[in-house]
Amino acid sequence: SIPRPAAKRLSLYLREAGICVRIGRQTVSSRQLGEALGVSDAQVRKDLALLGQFGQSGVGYDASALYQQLRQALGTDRNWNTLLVGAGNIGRALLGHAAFEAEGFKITAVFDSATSLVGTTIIGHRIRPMSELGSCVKELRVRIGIMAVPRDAAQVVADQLVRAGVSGLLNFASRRVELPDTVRILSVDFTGSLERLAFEIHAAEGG
Amino acid sequence: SIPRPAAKRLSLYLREAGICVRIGRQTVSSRQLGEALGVSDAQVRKDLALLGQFGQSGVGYDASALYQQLRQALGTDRNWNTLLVGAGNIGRALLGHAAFEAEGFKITAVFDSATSLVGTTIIGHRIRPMSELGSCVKELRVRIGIMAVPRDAAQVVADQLVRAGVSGLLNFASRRVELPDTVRILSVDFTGSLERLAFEIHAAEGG
Ligand SMILES: NC(=O)c1ccc[n+]([C@@H]2O[C@H](COP(=O)([O-])OP(=O)(O)OC[C@H]3O[C@@H](n4cnc5c(N)ncnc54)[C@H](O)[C@@H]3O)[C@@H](O)[C@H]2O)c1
Ligand SMILES: NC(=O)c1ccc[n+]([C@@H]2O[C@H](COP(=O)([O-])OP(=O)(O)OC[C@H]3O[C@@H](n4cnc5c(N)ncnc54)[C@H](O)[C@@H]3O)[C@@H](O)[C@H]2O)c1
Repeated sequence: SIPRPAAKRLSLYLREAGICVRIGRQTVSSRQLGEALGVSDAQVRKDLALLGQFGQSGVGYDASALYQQLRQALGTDRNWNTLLVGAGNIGRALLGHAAFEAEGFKITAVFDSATSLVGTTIIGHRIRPMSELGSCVKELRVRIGIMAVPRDAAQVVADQLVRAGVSGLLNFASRRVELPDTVRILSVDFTGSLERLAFEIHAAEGG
Repeated sequence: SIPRPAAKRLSLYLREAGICVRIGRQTVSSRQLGEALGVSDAQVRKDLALLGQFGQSGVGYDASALYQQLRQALGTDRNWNTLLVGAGNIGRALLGHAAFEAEGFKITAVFDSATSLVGTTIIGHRIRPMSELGSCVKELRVRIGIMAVPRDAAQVVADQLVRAGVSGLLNFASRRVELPDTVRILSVDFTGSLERLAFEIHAAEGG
């Protein structure tokens, strides 16, 4: 298996290659991949050679082939069933984004604690009560729980998802949650995106 | 000024330090910072020494001090006025997230093309017509435009924001937009977050 730091870089190349594929760009160069991480072109070529991927000099790598190869090497090329907790603004935006399923991340069930929402249908999904979480994770073999709930509810909901048996959480509430070591978590952070953009603007102006 | 690859790494350390500060973690180690990028601890220490930041061995860096120092070095420590186009699901989630202003990114105005929304007030913001975009960017000295519009509208809205004079775009619509070199863009990609989480789960299971 691939050493951890190299695997981390591969997952960040995967993200860049994934964006290229999703926006319809045919090729991507080692320079572009390196730029996104702050690593040299040579490091990128060395990492990708591990996978037997050798770009064409001057042209770069075929974005779609690289994307599939990286997914395979990192083990993310199979289908991952997810569930969503929180049918508010973020939840609805995620339900309305059809591309997830095409990319192997199907939202199989939606939960909410608000009695006014439970039993209704939002963007084709029946909103289930939190009491059904455990049975749903088992029946639908859900691996990932998406938390689109307010900050104050994040820990309670994380505990419920862990008890139900998910392997990972995608967390939109910007708050730290305590978890057992066996469950992975990734927090989405829009502020971080704004900061990165501000840095790019400042750098482009010679800062 | 700092060489570009190092500056890129610093901006990624900034993101990690920012998350630590926002979730209330006191210290962060060079190992944690390196883990997030796939670079060695030694590279992290070398980069941060450029800023005169020397962590305490065994303890790491003070997260909040590092965050402020990185923001200063990268030029993102001042206030950045932003505006939002699209008062739908994503737009409302962003308007409801009070932390932006505290972190120096104030949403100063909100625009939408839907006549049913223009003139109404959503989460304390009056929805303005697109015709007011140009005057607003000048009067409020807006630097960043946030695009929370459907895929098909992304290019049209990007053109309008560029004409109005913004320096950067935060793009939620997963589609490539053509821009002049003088305007920076950063796309938010939730699929990429799910992919990274899937990779972490797979790696933790020994994949
Ligand atoms: N990090 C960022 O930059 C950023 C930006 C925007 C929003 N957010 C965060 O994303 C999260 C979601 O935002 P939103 O605008 O969609 O919120 P929202 O209030 O519109 O939706 C939250 C939903 O969660 C449900 N809920 C509340 N407590 C629950 C519980 N215990 N169990 C199950 N469901 C519960 C509510 O009924 C509601 O439907 C918030 O935490 C918000 O702060 C973060
Ligand atoms: N990348 C991802 O993982 C991901 C996930 C979820 C949503 N999204 C994307 O985020 C975007 C916003 O999603 P949403 O759920 O908030 O959509 P939405 O339909 O709820 O809101 C879009 C808003 O934009 C407005 N609008 C449409 N055309 C416009 C124009 N020309 N000028 C100004 N305003 C215009 C609409 O009136 C509406 O209020 C979409 O492009 C969606 O695909 C991406």
